[in-house]
Amino acid sequence: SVTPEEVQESIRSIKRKIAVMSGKGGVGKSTVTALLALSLAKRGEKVAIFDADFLGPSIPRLFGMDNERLNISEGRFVLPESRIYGIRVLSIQFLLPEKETPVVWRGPMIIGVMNDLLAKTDWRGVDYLIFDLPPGTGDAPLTLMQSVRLDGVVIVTSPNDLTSMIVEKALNMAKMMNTHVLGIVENMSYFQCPHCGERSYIFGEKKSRRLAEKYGIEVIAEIPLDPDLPRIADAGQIESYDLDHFPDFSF
Amino acid sequence: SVTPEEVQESIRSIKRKIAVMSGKGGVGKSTVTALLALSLAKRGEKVAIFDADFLGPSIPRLFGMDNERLNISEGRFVLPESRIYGIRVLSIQFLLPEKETPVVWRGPMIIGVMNDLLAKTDWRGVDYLIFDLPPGTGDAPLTLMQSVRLDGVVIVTSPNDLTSMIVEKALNMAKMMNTHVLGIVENMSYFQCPHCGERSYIFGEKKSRRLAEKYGIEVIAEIPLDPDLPRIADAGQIESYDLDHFPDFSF
Ligand SMILES: Nc1ncnc2c1ncn2[C@@H]1O[C@H](COP(=O)(O)OP(=O)(O)O)[C@@H](O)[C@H]1O
Ligand SMILES: Nc1ncnc2c1ncn2[C@@H]1O[C@H](COP(=O)(O)OP(=O)(O)O)[C@@H](O)[C@H]1O
Ligand SMILES: [Zn+2]
Repeated sequence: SVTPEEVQESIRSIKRKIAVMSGKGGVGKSTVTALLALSLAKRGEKVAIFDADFLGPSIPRLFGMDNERLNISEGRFVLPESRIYGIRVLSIQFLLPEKETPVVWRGPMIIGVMNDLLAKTDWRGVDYLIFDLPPGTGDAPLTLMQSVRLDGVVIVTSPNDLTSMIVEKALNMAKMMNTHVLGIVENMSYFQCPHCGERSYIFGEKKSRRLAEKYGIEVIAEIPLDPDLPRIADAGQIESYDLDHFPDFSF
Repeated sequence: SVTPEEVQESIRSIKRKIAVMSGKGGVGKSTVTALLALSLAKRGEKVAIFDADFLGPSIPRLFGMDNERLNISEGRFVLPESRIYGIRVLSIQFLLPEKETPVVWRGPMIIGVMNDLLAKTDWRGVDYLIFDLPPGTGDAPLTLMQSVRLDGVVIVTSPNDLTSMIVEKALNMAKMMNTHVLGIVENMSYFQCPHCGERSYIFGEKKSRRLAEKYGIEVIAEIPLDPDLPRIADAGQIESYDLDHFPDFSF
């Protein structure tokens, strides 16, 4: 397997490396990763996404790349690009026989493959690399924070105490690993009924503001529940989503 | 650390052992685990829950047991019981200094602790043991299916393609490990607006029926989005939830 120096050498040319994490699954981490990538790509940046959620890869589906394969040129992986904005995607799914195949791997296997993919991919021309991390604070986030000097991490949460409590573990992990927290994205903040226009706070209300104050960080965005998102995600057309929830995001 | 025989010996007295898994995080696996436990406890069964989601334990919060500790008697762990129905809970959270402390463990550590807790807990008198599994198909579900002869597994999903695709990996894992699938619970099926009574299918519609047909399994329950659930979960009072979504569940 590859050495940490080989990983560092391979990713040296990338200008910015950030990770999107949560600790809690299902809060919309992959969706936020895709929307963040889209916002940066629309400004003319060259963006790549590393779908590091090996056990539940969903980035390929969002971009309609379910059936892509990884090509090799001059001994390095060449990443497929999204249809409209040319966002490059690296996902374990491109190495699986079928997308329904479970990756039933123990931790050490995940670490080895992650470092392999980082070292053997051609990252030339990439301005931003965004890592979509799996839920939890286990092997994948740990390996990443140890192998890669991240410029920052974006934390995704939903507006309730239970989720905030688990997301706090991810915040504390980032602090322990001296990784800069760029801010919090609160997702599924409320639901606006399409029939009568009333708002319902299904998962709770404004809990992320408290979390942000406690840790002295910024709330980057509050994204409401939007039935268009699962619909266009299922159709593989996240690039057609018009709203930009990250117009001022930069660092 | 303990041997597989010691684990088998310790859990031998438990009548039924089932796991609740999903593959995808945030679909409501812990909530469904708690509601299933409640349904069985209300029928007079003695129920225990093993919160095997080490990186994001949420069962203690649901039952208002955030500040519980594990006691030891005659060299074995004695589990705390819930206030109203005496549901016993085993969670890594009871061993952590604070609930915001992240468990930043690699796979092998999780496996060791899991087998330790199974072997060293006093399970006498327990009719049903329900495992709440973490998202993914990694170390924890793998260890469980190898160490414990499960009577069955309940799969939790939400009504959209992306989630179904990842949940399918969990279904295939159960098949690979010869673990019987008891059925599918579709959660967050729709939202009924409290103001005008109209239904919105925020995450999609009826996708789980297709999944169930494809694998020849039953849909055990379809649970709508209910703002009471996050509210009473945050308050630690899941036992006060009146609706029983599992009246006919038995095996
Ligand atoms: N703001 C939102 N409104 C509606 N659905 C959303 C929103 N954000 C995410 N979703 C949906 O919720 C589910 C979980 O999102 P996903 O990005 O896969 O979460 P994670 O990566 O945290 O597991 C997906 O079906 C996705 O389409
Ligand atoms: N049917 C439901 N209606 C409303 N909120 C729900 C429902 N099921 C779960 N939730 C909420 O969704 C979040 C995720 O649920 P949880 O049980 O923690 O999922 P998982 O264990 O799959 O990560 C929690 O805030 C929970 O309160
Ligand atoms: Zn309405």
